[in-house]
Amino acid sequence: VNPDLARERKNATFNPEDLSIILYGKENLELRRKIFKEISEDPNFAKAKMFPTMSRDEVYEEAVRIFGALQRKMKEHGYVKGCFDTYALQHYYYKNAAFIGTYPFSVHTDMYAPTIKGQGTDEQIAEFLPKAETYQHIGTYAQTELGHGTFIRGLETTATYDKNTEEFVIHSPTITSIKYWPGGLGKTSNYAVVMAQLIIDGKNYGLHPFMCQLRDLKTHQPLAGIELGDINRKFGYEVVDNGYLRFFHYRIPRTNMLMRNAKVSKDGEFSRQAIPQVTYLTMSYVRMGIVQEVATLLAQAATIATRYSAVRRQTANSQGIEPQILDYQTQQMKVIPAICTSYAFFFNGFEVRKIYDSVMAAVEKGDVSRLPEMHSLTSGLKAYCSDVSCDLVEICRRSCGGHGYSNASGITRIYQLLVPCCTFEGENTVLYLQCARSLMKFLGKAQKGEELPSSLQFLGHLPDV
Amino acid sequence: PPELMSAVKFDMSTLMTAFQLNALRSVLHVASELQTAQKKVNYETAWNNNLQGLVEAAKMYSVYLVAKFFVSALSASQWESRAKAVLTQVCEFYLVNNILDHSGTFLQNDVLNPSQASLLRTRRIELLAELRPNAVALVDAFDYPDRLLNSCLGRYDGNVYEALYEYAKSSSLNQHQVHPSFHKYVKPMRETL
Repeated sequence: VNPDLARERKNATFNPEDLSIILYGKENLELRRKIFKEISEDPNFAKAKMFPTMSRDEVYEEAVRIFGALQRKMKEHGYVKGCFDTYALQHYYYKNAAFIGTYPFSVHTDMYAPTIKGQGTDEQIAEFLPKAETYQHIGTYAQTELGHGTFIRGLETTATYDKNTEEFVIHSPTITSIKYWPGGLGKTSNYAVVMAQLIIDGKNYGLHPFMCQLRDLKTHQPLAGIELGDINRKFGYEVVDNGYLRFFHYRIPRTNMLMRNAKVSKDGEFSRQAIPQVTYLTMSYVRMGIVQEVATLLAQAATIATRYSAVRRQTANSQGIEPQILDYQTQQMKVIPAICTSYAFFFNGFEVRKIYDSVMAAVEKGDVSRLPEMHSLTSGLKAYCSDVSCDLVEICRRSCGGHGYSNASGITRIYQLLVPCCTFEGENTVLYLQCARSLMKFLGKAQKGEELPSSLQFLGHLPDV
Repeated sequence: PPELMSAVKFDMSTLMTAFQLNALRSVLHVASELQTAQKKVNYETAWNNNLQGLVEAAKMYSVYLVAKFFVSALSASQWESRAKAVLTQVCEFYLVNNILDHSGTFLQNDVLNPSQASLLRTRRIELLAELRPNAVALVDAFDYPDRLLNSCLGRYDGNVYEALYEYAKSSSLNQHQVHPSFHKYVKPMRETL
């Protein structure tokens, strides 16, 4: 070990292990290390080191291969019952094996399956979820369109009910209505949850989720009435086949509309069981995930920048010794905010998760009163945490001087993973405005003396101002 | 609150009061601007003319939330005492640094006065020095293995320069001592000049 780093560790006033236990819990920490050891010793995962020199096709293929090998390994070790119960574990497993923060199946695990769980009826969950958990159905979540993003009421894809055949006719009426960007849509998925405007007898009933089969389950060929493919190269995320999807009057059975929150009967009768905002729960879930994910990416960049700052020496002092750059106040102002913000975001992630879980438990009992709070909270925090993390990772990169620009730093990869977090699941300015709209509504409630949820109770302190 | 107005030293509770008040005043400020604007123009135009203020209010709300969650995690915990002590420093630095990062808003909202901001700047420098000896241990605690970091600079063993040298040698351009482009393009170009 480099003597400077060894000395730093010796002089610390606490044992890092105690802090690791605070962050992960003792059991999880042991499991993380066990998995890491297994992966390090498994030749199946050695080739992944070649990612930076591979073509896009090779990167995609290698990512799919690693994912398959990991699933088998996790099953072999008894880590998986349903893969979605071990979501965090799977992410950790994959990242360690492949050096990258994502994989072509991430929307399948993060959005497709949770949407079935959250928005399907009990019968639909029984039908679709086991197939998703065993990857018989590989799915994605197709909401964003070529010409439409966060403003989801503006989506154009239609699902028109045909009473005669008891089917929905899914159609992309314009070029701007082509589904665009969903991860895994290009080549990986054979199913998608498609968000479309429900139309019955010429009347529009708003946006609803529909299960659409995209490819033949045996041959993986696209089905008739569908055109789909990969959207081509991006700034990063090369392992993911973000895709486009166009429907040409494509028919699906009536029972493929996810009907926990709203139903269409055989004779075309529409009924709603929950408020329309329930449809947006998947987005809140993903935004919560982003809040947690950016904390880990920032912490990785902070780790790299801090260790390097302890090793690197620069500019001789009056005794002719080059000090460690970590001893310069300016360098400290680069790395210490990144370290402290990482910790703040870790704890923030835990709290948001707790709130989300309690809101979901209430929703399952039919209480949807806290959904607006959840929406406001996850919109604001997703935007804020990803903005700040991006800025701080760039500062970490600069804190490594010229070497920070080399892919050898590892920070360039982290930056590529962080940048898209500022635009996917809602561009950050749009999300701040969604949050602000909620704040204005809650302020109105506060002025009327109504009770506010815990994260918004500060608005009730009007007499203090 | 009087304890904030007269503060010459900021403990966690005073700092949190400042965050909360700043978020509240940011929201109230833009709400009042919206209300005034709506007397002259319709709701939509009033909203569009106040977008920057609305974004600022949402940001200050988010800043407040992160601070609140960090402080409440810290106060509710029964952690190992030395780890908790360093986490308390981390938290204080986070709060102070964020107030200073958004000092324009805190001053504009009359949450702080300039001399209090100056006190916080001094405290931030003190905290930098207090955290400096624990910087490496703090990142070690994140427990990221080298394989995940995939970084020559952030290696646990600190053998940075050896790793950078090996990384350079592995460049695909180094597969040939003389790259084929030399004979193909450089030589002919030289001959024509």
